[in-house]
Amino acid sequence: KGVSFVDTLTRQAVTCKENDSIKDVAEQIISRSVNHIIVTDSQGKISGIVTSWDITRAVASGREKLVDIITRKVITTTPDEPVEAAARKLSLHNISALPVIDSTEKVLGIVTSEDISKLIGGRN
Amino acid sequence: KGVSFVDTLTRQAVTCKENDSIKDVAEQIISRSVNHIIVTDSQGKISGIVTSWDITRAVASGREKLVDIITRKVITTTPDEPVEAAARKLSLHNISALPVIDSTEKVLGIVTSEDISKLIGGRN
Ligand SMILES: C[S@@+](CC[C@H](N)C(=O)[O-])C[C@H]1O[C@@H](n2cnc3c(N)ncnc32)[C@H](O)[C@@H]1O
Ligand SMILES: C[S@@+](CC[C@H](N)C(=O)[O-])C[C@H]1O[C@@H](n2cnc3c(N)ncnc32)[C@H](O)[C@@H]1O
Repeated sequence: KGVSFVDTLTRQAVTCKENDSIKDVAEQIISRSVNHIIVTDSQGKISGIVTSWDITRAVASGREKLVDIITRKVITTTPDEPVEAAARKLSLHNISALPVIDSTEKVLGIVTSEDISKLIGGRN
Repeated sequence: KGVSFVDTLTRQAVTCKENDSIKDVAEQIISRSVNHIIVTDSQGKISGIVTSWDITRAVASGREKLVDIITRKVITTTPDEPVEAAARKLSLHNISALPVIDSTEKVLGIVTSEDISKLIGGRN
């Protein structure tokens, strides 16, 4: 069994801008049926991540602005990282997705624990 | 490589009651650092599931009652189901967790795509 790399599991990332509203981001999460939205700047570089868990935190705490719930210190991966290493990163930080970025921090896509768990389902 | 069963991956489920508020459930999701809450009746039997995605749907659509966002037709698993089969169920239905129930529909625990993805991280 050869090693597979993140590149093979990368899917298109849904992104938003810092000055979007919490409701805008919530609508994207629902319409795209995802849990993770990557916050990017005007050049497409990563500036944070916001998830359905963070929207839930806004509901629990009464926070009203997107900037108050964005996670800034984002754990990321690259296309050439082995999937096993990416899976260990997810486990270590108790997170369920890794933005895939290039050497200039441009967002190339995303890989989630749902995508990785599909590898266990086997070929059949 | 032997087959492993859901039993080995089952973790404790966080549960709520049908007449809890959306805010109560949101607070549990944050304080327990989970994404999935299983709705149970007075005998501990499963009656639905609500996730951070559903709370996000409440924000996107303005729904205010928990009963309006609970998913009723729950895909479940049992302790003796092979993990590979559970992983295929998650993939097939585009969901990220399976309540683990016994033959009387009593909730025994939960298994998530995060737990399954940890199997890919290897032993090291
Ligand atoms: C710590 S996890 C706990 C719940 C669950 N394990 C999950 O991933 O949703 C939730 C938090 O992780 C953050 N998060 C998600 N992906 C992340 C990543 N790649 N790097 C840093 N934080 C991330 C979210 O912004 C959210 O605040
Ligand atoms: C269809 S998924 C789409 C987003 C993403 N794949 C996820 O699982 O969060 C979101 C919906 O799945 C539902 N759901 C989660 N686990 C479920 C399960 N075991 N059976 C049925 N529905 C479930 C949630 O209640 C929510 O409405």
